Amino acid sequence: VGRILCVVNQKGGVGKTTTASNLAAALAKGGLRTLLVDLDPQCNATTGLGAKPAAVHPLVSGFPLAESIVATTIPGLSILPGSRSVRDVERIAALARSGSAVLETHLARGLNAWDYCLIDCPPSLGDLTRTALAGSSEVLMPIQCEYFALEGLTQMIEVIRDVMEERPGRLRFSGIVLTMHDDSLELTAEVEAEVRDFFGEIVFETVIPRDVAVSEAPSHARSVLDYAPRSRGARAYTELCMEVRDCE
Amino acid sequence: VGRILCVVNQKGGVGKTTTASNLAAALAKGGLRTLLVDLDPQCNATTGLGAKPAAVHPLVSGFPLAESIVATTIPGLSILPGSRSVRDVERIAALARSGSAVLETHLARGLNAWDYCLIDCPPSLGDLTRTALAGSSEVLMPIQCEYFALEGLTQMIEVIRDVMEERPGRLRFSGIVLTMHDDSLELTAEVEAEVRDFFGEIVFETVIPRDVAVSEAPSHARSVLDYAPRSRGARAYTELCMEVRDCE
Ligand SMILES: Nc1ncnc2c1ncn2[C@@H]1O[C@H](COP(=O)(O)OP(=O)(O)OP(=O)(O)O)[C@@H](O)[C@H]1O
Ligand SMILES: Nc1ncnc2c1ncn2[C@@H]1O[C@H](COP(=O)(O)OP(=O)(O)OP(=O)(O)O)[C@@H](O)[C@H]1O
Ligand SMILES: [Mg+2]
Ligand SMILES: [Mg+2]
Repeated sequence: VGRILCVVNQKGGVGKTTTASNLAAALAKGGLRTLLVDLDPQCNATTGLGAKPAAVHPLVSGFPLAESIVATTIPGLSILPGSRSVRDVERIAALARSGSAVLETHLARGLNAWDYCLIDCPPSLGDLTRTALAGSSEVLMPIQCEYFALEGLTQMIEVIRDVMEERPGRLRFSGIVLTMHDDSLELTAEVEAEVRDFFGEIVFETVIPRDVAVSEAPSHARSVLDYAPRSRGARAYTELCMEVRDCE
Repeated sequence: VGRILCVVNQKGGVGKTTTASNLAAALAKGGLRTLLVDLDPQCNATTGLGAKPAAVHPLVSGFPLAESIVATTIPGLSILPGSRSVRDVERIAALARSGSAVLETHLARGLNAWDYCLIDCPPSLGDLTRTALAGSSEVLMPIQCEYFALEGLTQMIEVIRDVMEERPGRLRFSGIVLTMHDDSLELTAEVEAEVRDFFGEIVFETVIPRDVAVSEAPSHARSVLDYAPRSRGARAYTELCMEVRDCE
């Protein structure tokens, strides 16, 4: 079974979807069989790569996950689409709260044919995120170079630690990546210094610069690697991919 | 009873907290008795104005809301702090799901001594947001000038329409405000054109420009109006306040 990275952060708009999608694209371009799983009811990861949201959420459709997985325009990258159905999301939450391992087993069984799986989570510490953490082998946390981004980190770390204690040895913290990094802003330098002081080694060397090409790419249903291959954003996600692979 | 504005958007990081806090500050500076209610477990609105998150969430503490309300450094602006307690948030969600009007009555009773109340919501369509909508008289929706910001709008509108149908005549859509507007980006112009075409009159004339002073202000526990009064961000929130008051 390959590596299953859960891309989480309760804070909204920090670059979870952007990081999950572009890192998945870079891994696929590196020849690895990669699956992007969209657990966010907003379905940004799904539509950002040109796929369609599922009418019924694959986790509660009753079919094996493999039947819901679709290809993308990138060879080697497939996607498990999300669903906008609020009713399905509530069914998943109720299942997760019931403590049964149905969801986790269903997720685990569906993910074992890939070298890498990246799970995009909604901005919350709720049941969808906890289910995703329980089914993952690693946590990847994007942190935006903004003041509010530092606020909720302790809560987030506590939830991750809870999941690690419930399933010893299954989940490890693979890294923090700084996003929307802007060299010209003092605020960026302050946040970066604080995050590196606090978290040390687990913060990736690579930072993702603020680059409009990154935010334009999804409107063309492309990753930034295909939309603007020579952009700073594309180069940064390629470098992040090499760093993530270094710890295979 | 005054106006109760619910500041919502399921999409994360679009400027909900920034708009709720700075608009509340501008209303208070205009001589109106204003209350900022922090319903987001991240408590960004609370700490961004220098207050402390409550150990027990005021909505489930068993005390009248008035006992949890604290003053801020801005005369005329008070805040009902949020709480980071995940257990309390779950109790609120369970109460909201039970359909009982306990929360709504508790919220309504606590908010009737103010000219304006602004409720900051988490990035979700879950129970906290629905409870807030049910207790409000108006909806104010910040939309970021980004591609993903257009994605989940239909779902958000559906939830708001549900709440309006359950309580006819109580809730109206007061407006959409475009945030992080950057004149130099084509993407900004495209998103603005699409939002104004689709929503027409309810989109405020005033747009909030991307301005680093806005994102620095909370780290000094100040609104941008006090932190950088001559900044473009401060002027924009003052103009937005005048537009909001125009429809009194
Ligand atoms: N490096 C970057 N440069 C410029 N814009 C970026 C960058 N990364 C992300 N963005 C833009 O910032 C916005 C937020 O990013 P994104 O949607 O990926 O965050 P998220 O954490 O997934 O949000 P949510 O919490 O709503 O799920 C998007 O509009 C995205 O296009
Ligand atoms: N006009 C602006 N110019 C520059 N930065 C801004 C502006 N408005 C908001 N920001 C910054 O963008 C980030 C997101 O804003 P904010 O936290 O208010 O969004 P939110 O919708 O409340 O997020 P969440 O979904 O997590 O609650 C913050 O770091 C904030 O400081
Ligand atoms: Mg996302
Ligand atoms: Mg917020």
